[in-house]
Amino acid sequence: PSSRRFDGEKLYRLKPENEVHVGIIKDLANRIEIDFWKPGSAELVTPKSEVDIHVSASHSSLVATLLQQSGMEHEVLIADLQAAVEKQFDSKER
Amino acid sequence: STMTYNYEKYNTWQNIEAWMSSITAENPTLVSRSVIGTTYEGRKMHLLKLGRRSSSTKPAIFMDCGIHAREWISPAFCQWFVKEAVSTYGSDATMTSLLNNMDVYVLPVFNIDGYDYTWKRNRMWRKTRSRASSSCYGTDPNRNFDAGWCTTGASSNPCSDTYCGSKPESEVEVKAVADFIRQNRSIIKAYITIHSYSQLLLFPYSYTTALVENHSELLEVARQAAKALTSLYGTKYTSGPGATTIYPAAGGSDDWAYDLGVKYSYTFELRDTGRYGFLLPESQIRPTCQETMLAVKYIASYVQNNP
Repeated sequence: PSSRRFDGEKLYRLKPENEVHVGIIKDLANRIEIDFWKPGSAELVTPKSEVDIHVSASHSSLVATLLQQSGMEHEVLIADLQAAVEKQFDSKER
Repeated sequence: STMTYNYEKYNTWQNIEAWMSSITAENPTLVSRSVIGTTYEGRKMHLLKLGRRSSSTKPAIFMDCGIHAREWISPAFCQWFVKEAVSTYGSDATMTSLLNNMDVYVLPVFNIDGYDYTWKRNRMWRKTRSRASSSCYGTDPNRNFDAGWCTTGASSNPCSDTYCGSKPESEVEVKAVADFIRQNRSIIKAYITIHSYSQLLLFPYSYTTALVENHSELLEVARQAAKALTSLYGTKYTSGPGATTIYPAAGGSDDWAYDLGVKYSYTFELRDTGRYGFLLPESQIRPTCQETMLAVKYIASYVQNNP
């Protein structure tokens, strides 16, 4: 129903181990637009926490490359946000 | 009629508003409705009061849902709670005792403008829709309460998702809720706010790592409530003070309510732990609400028995 579409946008889970990793995340947030799902903003990121970030389709390859180079543990939780938006309406009634 | 209302779907604000009207009309002895304010975009903030009518003033619990616009499972739970209250009153001993002896104020959607915006424009919107003195819209209502306002974990940048606003209670929605709780401070014994996601049951403080005076009691009640929740489907919850259990965040509603004197103040972060995040499928509304009911009823029962 929402007019804004999320095709190809991804939700990453990052697991920063140390302050270097935290710095990478904060630097990334300064360079590109990142929607923080958990915690609510880059300032709240700490080592040994789980960080869920929503990244636009156009920036996802850059983010993937940077994460690969950083050695930070990470995974893709949602590969296509638009598909997840649509799948939330999965009740039998609909 | 609420007979055809579907609690296992996500409902638009328009549907929720009509549902509030219907459920009040259909349950006049148990449900009443008032307007506590108007949103930035002019929508009425309806508050439901659940409880058997009494000639004397009863102690009360205040519960809100939907502070953050994109957390759709939260308003779904408030609707579920009201449905359960009216349908199990008279048959469920805990609910009957609760509504005979206390009133429960339910604000089904706190951030109504934001919620409506997530349906019509941007599913991932989080804040209110007020216009800051910049090109950016919105304030995080859960950073706008007067509890360590705009210090740790909140942003003074209007474009940030955690923008604290121009001053405490700058958001009309926050002020409306704060005014209502202040005006009814003497009767409100517990404050419960429903968020998503992460499966947490939190209590003050979030704006400092200091422990509250009744920390041990709040922790034990939280653990027992979480245990009740887990008993249904095995969903694991973590309990503790916000600042040390997740992260420091100033300006939160639970901290504010606690400092006002509401000594039982809890924040739920409902399902899940990240598989779906804010996009929890509708098929999970029922189990999520069923298990959450057990925890909320445990807390309510504890408060009722420990005035």
